[in-house]
Amino acid sequence: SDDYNYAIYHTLNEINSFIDMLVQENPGFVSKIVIGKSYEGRPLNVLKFSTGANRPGLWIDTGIHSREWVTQASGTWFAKKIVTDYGRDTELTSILKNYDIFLEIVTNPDGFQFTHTSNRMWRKTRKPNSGSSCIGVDPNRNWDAGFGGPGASSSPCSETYRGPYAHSESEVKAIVDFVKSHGRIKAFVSIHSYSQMLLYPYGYTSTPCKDNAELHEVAGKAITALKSLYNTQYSYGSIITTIYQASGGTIDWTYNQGIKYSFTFELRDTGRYGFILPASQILPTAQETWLALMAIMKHANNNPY
Amino acid sequence: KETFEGQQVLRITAVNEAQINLLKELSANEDLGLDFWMEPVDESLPVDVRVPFHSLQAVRAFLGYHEIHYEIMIQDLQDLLDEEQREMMKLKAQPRS
Repeated sequence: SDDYNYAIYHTLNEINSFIDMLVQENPGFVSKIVIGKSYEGRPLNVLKFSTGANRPGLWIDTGIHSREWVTQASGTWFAKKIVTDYGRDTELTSILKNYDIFLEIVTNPDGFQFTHTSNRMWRKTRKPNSGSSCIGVDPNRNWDAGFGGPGASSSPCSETYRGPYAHSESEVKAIVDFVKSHGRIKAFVSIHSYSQMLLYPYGYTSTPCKDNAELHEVAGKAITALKSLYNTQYSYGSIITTIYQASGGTIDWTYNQGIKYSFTFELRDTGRYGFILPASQILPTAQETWLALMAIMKHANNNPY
Repeated sequence: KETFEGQQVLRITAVNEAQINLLKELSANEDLGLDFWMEPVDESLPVDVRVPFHSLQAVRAFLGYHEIHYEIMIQDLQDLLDEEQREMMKLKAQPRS
């Protein structure tokens, strides 16, 4: 994995090969869990970084919206970073002494494959919608948190189609089942692009979440760390106050499951290239985002609950 | 494979709620085939929309008529995607040091 080129965009097969390579190179530390299958039958691969049994977990996912290519690329870099820094970086080593880290790099493999083969602009899953010629559900509107409320569409042809019912998408249900069966996930970060924001619950209601003050403080620390590298400006706040009302969102559901440290990132850029971020920006984006992730994981490590 | 020749991504800057509402009306028109990369929400946030070639004229006319300011964020989407593909192929071909 030292020779893997982290500075370019890769296909689904290349990323899955990378995942297997990293597991092979790090027996006893890195393992692969298949938490389910996508609609088209692709494995939903989650990397587990663990230094001991029965640890609580920290979850990171990228690529739930398939066209947001800088997120899957960043997730790949995060995986290598964890392996490289464990035992060298005292903070990460301390985090991994107390927590497992779970990383799902290609959270929507059917959509991602489709962006490489057929439509680079594809965002949703690829499951057909009965009674409609339009395909796919927005996997970030399909969660059982304010599901069906304002901020999602009931039209299968819409990019924000919520789906026929909560957790109808196997890619979403797999994470739901994993989080519920694990039972001790303490932080959940879902990574999107673009617009350079760090967001916390809620999206489906303007009622502040009960940990609003703490999450706001943590987000402020995280984007300060992020900015320290390349001076990239982020805004932060709750989803509904910072961007818009969005129902059925991932981190609203994880927060309501009791996972206090639930965050969503919107990575680079602010609106020059949008989803077509040049590959030359992959590494700086991943490096600065990692500093923010470390700030969140460090806070969780220092504030067990 | 879907290609995007002539498609543009516009960055629209609404100045008030009335213009945001007009943009929401536009987003509800599924015939135009618009893909909002950033939804019309509030005048404090930009609105980015990918416009298929066949709708460009109509969308520009609409924005012009309602005096809604916009800039072209991506002149030709396919050009940018071709560049992305070239980059991927070129860098993959390079032997790793």
